[in-house]
Amino acid sequence: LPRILAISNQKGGVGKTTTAINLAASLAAAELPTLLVDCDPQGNASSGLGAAAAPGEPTLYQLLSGEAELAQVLRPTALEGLEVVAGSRDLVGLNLELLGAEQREERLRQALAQAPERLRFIVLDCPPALDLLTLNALVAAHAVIIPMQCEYFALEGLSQLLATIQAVQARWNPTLEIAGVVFNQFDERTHLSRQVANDLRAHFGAQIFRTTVPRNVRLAEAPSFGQPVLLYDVRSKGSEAFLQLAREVIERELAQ
Amino acid sequence: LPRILAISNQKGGVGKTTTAINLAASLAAAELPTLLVDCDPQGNASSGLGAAAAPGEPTLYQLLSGEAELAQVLRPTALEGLEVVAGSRDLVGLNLELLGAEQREERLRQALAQAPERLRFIVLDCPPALDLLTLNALVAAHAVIIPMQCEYFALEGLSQLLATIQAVQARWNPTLEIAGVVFNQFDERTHLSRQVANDLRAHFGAQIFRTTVPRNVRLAEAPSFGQPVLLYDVRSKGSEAFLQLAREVIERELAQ
Ligand SMILES: Nc1ncnc2c1ncn2[C@@H]1O[C@H](COP(=O)(O)OP(=O)(O)OP(=O)(O)O)[C@@H](O)[C@H]1O
Ligand SMILES: Nc1ncnc2c1ncn2[C@@H]1O[C@H](COP(=O)(O)OP(=O)(O)OP(=O)(O)O)[C@@H](O)[C@H]1O
Ligand SMILES: [Mg+2]
Ligand SMILES: [Mg+2]
Repeated sequence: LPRILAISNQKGGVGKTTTAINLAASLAAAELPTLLVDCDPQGNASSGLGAAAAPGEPTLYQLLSGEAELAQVLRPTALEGLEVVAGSRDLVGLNLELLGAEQREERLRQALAQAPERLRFIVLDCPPALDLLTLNALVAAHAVIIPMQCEYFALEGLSQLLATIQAVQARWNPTLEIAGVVFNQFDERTHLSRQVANDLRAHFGAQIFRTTVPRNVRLAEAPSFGQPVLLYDVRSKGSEAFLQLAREVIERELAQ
Repeated sequence: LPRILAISNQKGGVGKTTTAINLAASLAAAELPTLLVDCDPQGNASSGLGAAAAPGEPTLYQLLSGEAELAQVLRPTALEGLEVVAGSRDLVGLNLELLGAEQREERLRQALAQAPERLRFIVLDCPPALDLLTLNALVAAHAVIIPMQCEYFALEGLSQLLATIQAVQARWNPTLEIAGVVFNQFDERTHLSRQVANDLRAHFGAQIFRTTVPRNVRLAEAPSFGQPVLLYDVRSKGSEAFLQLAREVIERELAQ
C-alpha cells in the first residue's frame, strides 16, 4: 500500500505547494510511482503541473462528495510515474456541504483506500487553513511534512498546527507521525532566519530534515510552464534540493 | 465616519498582514487615528503589534458572535493613534457557528457602525481564504487593497478574488471599490517579477499603486518585537515604502 504524506502548514505562502509538486516529482524520478492530490481550492498544485481540470472534468470534489471513484479522477502528468488528482474552486463549498454528513473527516482516507497497486507514495497538498480539507488530509495520511519559513509569523502558527495534529491522532488517526520539518527559502545570511532555525532545532531535534531549500527563482518560474523544477531546470539549486529531500524522505519513510 | 479598507488576497503569504500592520501604523503616524481589525484566526496582526489577546479577553470573536460591543474589544498599541481589535483561534469556529444565522455576512459591518468618532480609518486584515471572515470584511469595507507577489500562483488566484469581490458588490455592498493593488517583495532583477508586473499593469492600469514594497528583512523582524516597522526601524526601506503607500492611500481615499 502506498505511503501517504500530507504537506501541511496553515501559515500562508511557506512553500506547501512548491514542496508538494517538487517532492512528488522527485519521488517519481526515483522510480517510485507517486500520486499528488491537490486538496486546495486554489488549485495551485494542479496548474503548477499543467493539469488544471477542464470545466466539467471530475476532480477531488467529485471524489470526496462520492460522485466519482479514484480511477476516474487520476490524471497523468508530463513526468513518467507522476499522476495527479486536480483540485478545484468548488472544494470551497465542501466545508459546508459535508457539515452534517457521516464520517466527513474520513472521506479522503476512504477514497485513497482504492489506490492502484503501482503507487508507492501519495502526496497531499493542503490549503492554508485548519479546515475540513486539511482535516481530511491529516486523517488520510501516515505522516505529515511541515514546510517552514524561518520567520516570526510562521513560528507563531506552529503551536496551532501541532495541536491540530494531536487532535487528529487522538480522534481519528493514532499512527499519524510528523515525518519532519523542512526549511524553505532559508537565508542563512539573516539573523532572523538563523534565530528561528535555532529555536526550531531546539524544539524538533532530529525531526528537522537535513535538506534545506534555498530561495531559488527557478522554483517560482517552473509552475508558469506547468512543470516541476526537475523538468524545467534540473541543474538549478531548487531542483537539487528537492532531489536531496526525496532521498531523505525515502530513507525515513520506506524504513517504516 | 471612518473609511474602511480591507486588505485581502486568498493567496497565502503575499503580505496581507505586513501591509495591514504597517499601513495602519503609517496612517496613524500621519495623525489620522486608525483601528486595525485582525480578521484572521492566525492572529498575526494582533501579535505583530504586541496586542495578542490574553486568555479570556474579548476579541473579534465576541464582537461577531454578539457577546461584546466594539468599545469592549478596542485595545491601544505602542503607537499613539493606532488601536487594534485582536483576532483569535476561536474565529475558526465562526464559519460553522453562524451557518444558519441571519445576516451572517453583515456582522462586522454592523459592529463597525458603532466606531468612535475619532477614527479616520479602519484597516481589516483578512485570512488566506475566501471564507465567511473574508466575506464579512468585504461587506464591511468601502474599498479593498490587494497585496500581490509578482509570481505565478499569486497571479493565478487573482481571478477568483475579483469574482468574489464582484459577488459581494452584487449582493451586499454595491459601493465596494478596489482601492488598488500593491506589489510586495517586488524584485525587479528577476524576469518573472517584471513579466507578472507587466501583466498586472496591463489589466489594472492606474489601480496599481505607484509605491512598490521591496523585500526588506526589517519588515520580517519588526513583528517579533511586537512593533510596526516605523517604530522598529524608521530609516529602513520597508518603513519608507509604507509611509509612501500611506500618502498614496490618503490621496486616493480621502478624496472620496
Ligand atoms: N524556495 C523557493 N524559492 C523561490 N520561490 C519559492 C520558493 N518556495 C516557494 N516559492 C514561491 O513562493 C510563493 C509561495 O509558495 P507556495 O505557493 O508554494 O506556498 P504555499 O504554502 O503553497 O502557499 P498557500 O498558503 O497559498 O497554499 C510561490 O510563488 C512560490 O513559487
Ligand atoms: N516586503 C517584505 N520584505 C520582507 N519580508 C516580508 C515582506 N512582506 C512580508 N514579509 C514576510 O513574509 C511572510 C509573509 O508575509 P505575511 O505574513 O504578511 O503575508 P500574509 O499574506 O498575511 O500571509 P497569510 O496568507 O498567512 O495571512 C512574513 O514572514 C512576513 O514577515
Ligand atoms: Mg499552496
Ligand atoms: Mg496574514
